[in-house]
Amino acid sequence: TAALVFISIAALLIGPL
Amino acid sequence: PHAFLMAGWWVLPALLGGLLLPAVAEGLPHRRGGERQVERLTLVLVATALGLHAVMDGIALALPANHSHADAALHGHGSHGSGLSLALAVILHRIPVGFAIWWLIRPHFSRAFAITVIGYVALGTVMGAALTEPLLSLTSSEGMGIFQAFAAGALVHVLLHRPDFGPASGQHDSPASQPGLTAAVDTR
Repeated sequence: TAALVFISIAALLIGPL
Repeated sequence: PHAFLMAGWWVLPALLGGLLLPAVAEGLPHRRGGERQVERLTLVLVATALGLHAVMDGIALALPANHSHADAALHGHGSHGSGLSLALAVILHRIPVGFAIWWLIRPHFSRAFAITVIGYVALGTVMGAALTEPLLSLTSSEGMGIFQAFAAGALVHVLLHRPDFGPASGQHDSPASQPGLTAAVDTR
């Protein structure tokens, strides 16, 4: 779960970055 | 149909409310001149919707690990890997969510505010994943069915909305006269 949450937050940051 | 199973006929007024509220909100500033208040109300609605959405995403991410039903599906019974497919879907749709927040909020607010909104969504996801068990009973409740119907109505409004040809367009000169946040809600 922690890994999935981490990946989902990373996906969220693609746009801003 | 799933919302109807949870909440019954209450989904119909909720659906209509979701369909009509954005249209009413768009018309308000031109009738009363209360643009700031509408924008503030829209901001609260957007924040609530984004937060709830993030929490539900977090719950969906925790399902393959925590939920025994999804776990059984993962280990060879029934639909193979449905829990992980849901997690993958959540992760993939996060990419456009990030773009949406950045492209819709960043032009109207400071960089710090846009970063705060991203952080808020991230925090909501962590909360949803951490509190899956107590929150899971909420997601199958009547209230959640009504909320989903409301959200579905708002989405129908988004699908039907044409800034140039829509019923609201006659009330203002150009799409550019829309408050930015109202446009943001429409796009979402």
